[in-house]
Amino acid sequence: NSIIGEMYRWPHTIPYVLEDSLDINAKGVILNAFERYRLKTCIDFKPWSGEANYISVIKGSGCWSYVGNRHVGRQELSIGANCDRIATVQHEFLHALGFWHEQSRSDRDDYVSIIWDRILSGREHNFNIYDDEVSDSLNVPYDYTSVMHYSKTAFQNGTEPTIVTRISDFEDVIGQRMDFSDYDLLKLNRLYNCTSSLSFMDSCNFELENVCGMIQGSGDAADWQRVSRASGGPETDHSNMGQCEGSGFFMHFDSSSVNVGATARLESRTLYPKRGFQCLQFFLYNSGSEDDQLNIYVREYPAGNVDGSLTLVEELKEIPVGSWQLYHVTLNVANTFRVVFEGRRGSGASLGGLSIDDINLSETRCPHNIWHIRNFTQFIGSPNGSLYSPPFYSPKGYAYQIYLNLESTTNVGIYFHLISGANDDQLQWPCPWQQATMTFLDQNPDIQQRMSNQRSITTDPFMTTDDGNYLWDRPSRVGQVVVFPNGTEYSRGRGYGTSAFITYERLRSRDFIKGDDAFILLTVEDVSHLNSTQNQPVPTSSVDDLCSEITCENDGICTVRNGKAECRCPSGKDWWYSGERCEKRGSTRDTIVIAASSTAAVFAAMLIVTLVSVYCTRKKYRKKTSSNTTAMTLETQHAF
Amino acid sequence: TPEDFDIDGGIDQDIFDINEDLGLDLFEGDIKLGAQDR
Repeated sequence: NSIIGEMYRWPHTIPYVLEDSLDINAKGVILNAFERYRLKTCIDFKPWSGEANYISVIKGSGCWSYVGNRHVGRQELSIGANCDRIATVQHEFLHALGFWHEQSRSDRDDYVSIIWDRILSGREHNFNIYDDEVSDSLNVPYDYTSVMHYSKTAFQNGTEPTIVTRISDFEDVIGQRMDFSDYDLLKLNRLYNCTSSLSFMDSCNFELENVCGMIQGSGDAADWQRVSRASGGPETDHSNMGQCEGSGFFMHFDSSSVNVGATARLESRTLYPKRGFQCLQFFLYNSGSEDDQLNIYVREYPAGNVDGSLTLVEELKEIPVGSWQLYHVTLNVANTFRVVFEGRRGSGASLGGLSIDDINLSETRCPHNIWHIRNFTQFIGSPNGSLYSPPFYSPKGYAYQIYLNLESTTNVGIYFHLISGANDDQLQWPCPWQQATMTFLDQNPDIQQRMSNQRSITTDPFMTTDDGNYLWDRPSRVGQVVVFPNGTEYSRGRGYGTSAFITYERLRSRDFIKGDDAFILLTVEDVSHLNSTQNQPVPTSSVDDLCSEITCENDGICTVRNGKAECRCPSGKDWWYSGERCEKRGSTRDTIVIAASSTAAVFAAMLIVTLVSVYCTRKKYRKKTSSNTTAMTLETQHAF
Repeated sequence: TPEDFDIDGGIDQDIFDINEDLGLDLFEGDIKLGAQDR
């Protein structure tokens, strides 16, 4: 629910400064949070270049923000110690954009009960309700899944919950810190009149017969078919795994019905890039030959080229048979373009073909690596629940491994390890400023509706351990010798991560596990450039100076108009402040009283004037009548 | 494993818990209301 008043809104592109006080990991997390805003809303962020008002992100004490644009020039927002989580940053920026907490809305008591005697003494005010003169729920239902909702343990004085949801199923849902909920996005997009986003391009689960405007290629041997099952597999689509009767479609290229080398092309609708880099993500199922392959092309339309030029981007070969696989393909297209999926029949025997589903295209960076975990549920709460990923390499050449701890019965733990690798002799040690971002993928078909769980850690080359070693030193020097399943020995450095990555309840609340498969997306990038100070331009204009000369009372906000500072005063439905400094309060009731009083006064004045006029006229008439009578008497006397 | 570093210390702290531990008493737990210096 949002703060009422247009003066609290930011422009759609918000200027920001990441102050030097911030930890380098926090800076990276904040930039990742901005990417989520760019994907799902029309809000964008840009480094401050002298605009009158901007958000200064600091490492203060704790995690906090002001609500709405306060028009103070440099408006602070704190991402303190332990606040460097993406959903926490999203939460604080939602405050800055003008949102209060979900459970403070006026209809709160219809949905949750506040257990007052379980609240820490003196903290009861945190559970106040604010009426619709202060906040606006924007016609959106109460949202248990909001990233702006307190968790059930907020401000508790013991172990019992302070917030009890009236629908018990939501008791462990409130307080999620994964990503925006659908209603968070609806409210934000309503408040800021969003109609598009900067980085989202298209999403397709093939549920509609128009197949998202995709077209069959010409001059190839076969077509892709929209089906709900294929004879050689899969039995269901990926979007809803066949759970909804009469729906659940995907596109299938039947390689068993064509000759070796035959192709079928499926082209996306025309797409218009803004940023010049894209990530194509989709699920692929192979029920044909292990030699069947999927080629990804882009057909670009530079100015004047109506036919477009076709460029091969990636050949996907050796596609595992018999299960849905997740693929990412990086594109770098600046012209108008189409994405082309080309199925190609390989040489081996085929009883099926290739199937694609849940395509998402966005102007974002693809993750560097994917860890696909099969038969996931069997590991939950099991002594066998210590899972190590295959080895991966970062773009800089560091080898690493992820450890997922599923042994606990409540929480999933996740840890990042550097391991010995082929490039170690050429790399810098201790490993400096590599940020590892670990994302548990919510497999919702639509990328904009996903609530994936993400945490990031950054290697600090100065960090030491109890034994005096550098934590991120070369694994062959400070790590333990361990063995891969194939018997190969390697060294693994100490893990760095969290035992509270996500709870199983939250894991089951979304599509994190689908067909008993789970995906951990991994990106390890060099963030050493974030160590340097962001350029700080001299503030433009005299906006701040002009406003510093006046003080607006009653929460009024100073703005500069035609070179003159003036106060914009807050108002509600039936009240307002006015005057040069917003010092005068007015309300509808006052106006009615004034109007009624004025009417009565005017009526009384007119009545008095009328009465006086009548009195004078009558008096004058009587005088005249009296003198006429005297004259007539005299005349009569004279006549006689 | 004991060798691993747990950045959350085994506790899933929410925003309000972090601020409470720091002795902050902010509006609704994490909101600054007071006037900010220009």
